[in-house]
Amino acid sequence: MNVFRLVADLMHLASILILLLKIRKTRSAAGISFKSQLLYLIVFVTRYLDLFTHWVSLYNTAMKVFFIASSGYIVYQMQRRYRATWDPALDTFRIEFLLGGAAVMSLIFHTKFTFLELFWTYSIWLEAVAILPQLFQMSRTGEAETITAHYLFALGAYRGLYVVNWIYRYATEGYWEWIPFLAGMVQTVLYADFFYVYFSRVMRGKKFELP
Amino acid sequence: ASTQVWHDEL
Repeated sequence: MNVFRLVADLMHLASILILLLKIRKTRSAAGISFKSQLLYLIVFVTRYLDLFTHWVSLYNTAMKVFFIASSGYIVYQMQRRYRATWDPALDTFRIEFLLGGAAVMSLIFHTKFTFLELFWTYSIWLEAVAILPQLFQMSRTGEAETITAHYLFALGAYRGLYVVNWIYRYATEGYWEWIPFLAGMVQTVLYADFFYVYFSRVMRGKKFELP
Repeated sequence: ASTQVWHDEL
């Protein structure tokens, strides 16, 4: 564990707590892409299948359980209690391409052709693009609530900091895995426009609005 | 030896 990874994990934790707070406080899931939330649920379920086969640490297990449980809870609540608060007509990104593309990528690019490893690799490729429906929805509406922008910033910073962690781990331990590194880079590049608007507007107290 | 790749990250 190093400081980049710890802060990354805490940012990820914070992002979910901010999202839960947003939904509870505004009593609405407006502005949140259900499709992105569904993709994150698939990401965590497929990645943490090793929960039952590999023990790393209490920290590792607790975080995995939290990420699966919270993403499941959000998907469930968006379908139930908050169903009427968000508009599916705005959430029109075709996730079939993301689900299929990640499957193809994991079948071509993986380190071992085993059940667990293929699902783990699938989750890595899928996570890289899981934010696209959310970003697509925001580009259509042209704006976001400030709390939603904070949620997205924390979520984007998490994978961005993981990229820094991988460079640090390579330099200090010689540990290197190019698949998550590449996927983390792709995700960070997809976030570039969002980060720009976040730093230039939201951090200065203005509303998140696309030019 | 395990044929599984070890992942210690989240």
